[in-house]
Amino acid sequence: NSYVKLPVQKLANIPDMDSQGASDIFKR
Amino acid sequence: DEVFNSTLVNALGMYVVKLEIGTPPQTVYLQVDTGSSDMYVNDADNAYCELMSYGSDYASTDNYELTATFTELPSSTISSEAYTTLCSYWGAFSASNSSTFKYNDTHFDETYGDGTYYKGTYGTDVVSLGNITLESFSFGVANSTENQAGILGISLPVGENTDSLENAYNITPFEYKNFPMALKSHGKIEKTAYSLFLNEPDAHFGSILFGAVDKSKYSGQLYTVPMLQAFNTIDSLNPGMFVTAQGVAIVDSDSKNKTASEVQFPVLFDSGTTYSTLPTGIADAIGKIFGGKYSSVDQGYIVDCSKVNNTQLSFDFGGFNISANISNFVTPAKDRCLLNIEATDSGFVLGDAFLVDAYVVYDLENREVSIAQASFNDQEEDIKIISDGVPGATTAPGYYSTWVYTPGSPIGTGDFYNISWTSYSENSEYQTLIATAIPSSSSSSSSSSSSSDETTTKNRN
Repeated sequence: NSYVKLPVQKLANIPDMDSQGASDIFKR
Repeated sequence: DEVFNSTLVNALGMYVVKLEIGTPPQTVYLQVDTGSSDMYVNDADNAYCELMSYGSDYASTDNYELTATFTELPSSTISSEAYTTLCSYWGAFSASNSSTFKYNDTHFDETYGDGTYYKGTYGTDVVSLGNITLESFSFGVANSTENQAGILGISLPVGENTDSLENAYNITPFEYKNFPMALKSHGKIEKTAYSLFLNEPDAHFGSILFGAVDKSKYSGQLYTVPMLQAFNTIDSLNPGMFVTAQGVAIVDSDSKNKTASEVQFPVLFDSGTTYSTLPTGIADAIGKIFGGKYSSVDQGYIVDCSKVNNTQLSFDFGGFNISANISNFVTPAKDRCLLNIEATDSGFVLGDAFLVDAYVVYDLENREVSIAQASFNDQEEDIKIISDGVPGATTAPGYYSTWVYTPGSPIGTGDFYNISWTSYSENSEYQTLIATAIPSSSSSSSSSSSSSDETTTKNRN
């Protein structure tokens, strides 16, 4: 059909316990 | 010396797609990232995953009382399988267990805007999604990372890490067919373009439509603007699908506009970023409208929660506006709220908090982006194939009024809202709002001390 539909699933981010603060997980 | 009751902050979450890689297929969940161009999967044997499996990272939690809230997801989204490591939760790839995987001896070493990184080697294998199979698809296997999940970068090929390895690995820059390009070369789509619909903030699923537009997922007119050429060349320091934002305003419940800025700046619609980063002057203008105080640690403005109800953050992209609910950007904490808009001097991004209210079509071939207001009316699909232009899209009135790079100036010229404002960047009272969201009753800190606001008069840029 000339298109590809992918479901995009929203998953909770598992905080990295080793990181020093929330700032590390805010942006890529 | 004492128990400290700490709160784990939900960072909204991230948007992932499920892919099968290799023979036999191995399942991985990859973060969809319109801000990068490479696909990386974690090597099942990488040191970080092994470290996480031993739980040594948790050894220091003895002095913390952890609380958690679990929200039930539809049974189809998460299986009841027990995950032995955090990496296996997202899926990691074992190259040695795939009979069709081939390393191609090309290294990668990519660091992202949040400081996280992937390092490893590129290779090829079979990638399948639903009933579609891509043979000999190129991706990276990361044996060094501190990310638990892999990533599916779907931006321009000029952003591939292979273009920036010349110095480190003596590799001649080259481009390969990344995921959206491979879909076209395998004949699955007619044009290297896709439409992103994240759905409502509380929804569990959105969708990404490669090669087509779903007219049921937006309202009003779909407008097209050009990607900025300054970010599209191999010499670009920060390659990506940047467009021009022409102005920013706050729209309250009475539809009254408060203009925050009429300054042009380049901005990226980035699904791999949770919140947003905006030019300091513009972010400050928004913060001031809400009476906020900037916290550099929390990367946002501390505001009264009552001031951020029923309000929209509206962006002018060239004669049309796209608005996002300001509540998407807000994290309640303590007795105040954090407005998650980071002030920065480069790398301006509108992330998921904005994108949930937008329908964005990325046309990588024509180097254009079409944008409309997202619609959540749950109408029947109305899918149109993208074969040449984007169906239903019209050229934005301000298509040719683009931001132009000026050496030493990250943004354009124009007026901010009220050319004098108060800078709160060093306000000590709120420097660590999130970290101290729920302090123990016995704790005390210097944060209760009064602080004086530094007032700075800014001139027109």
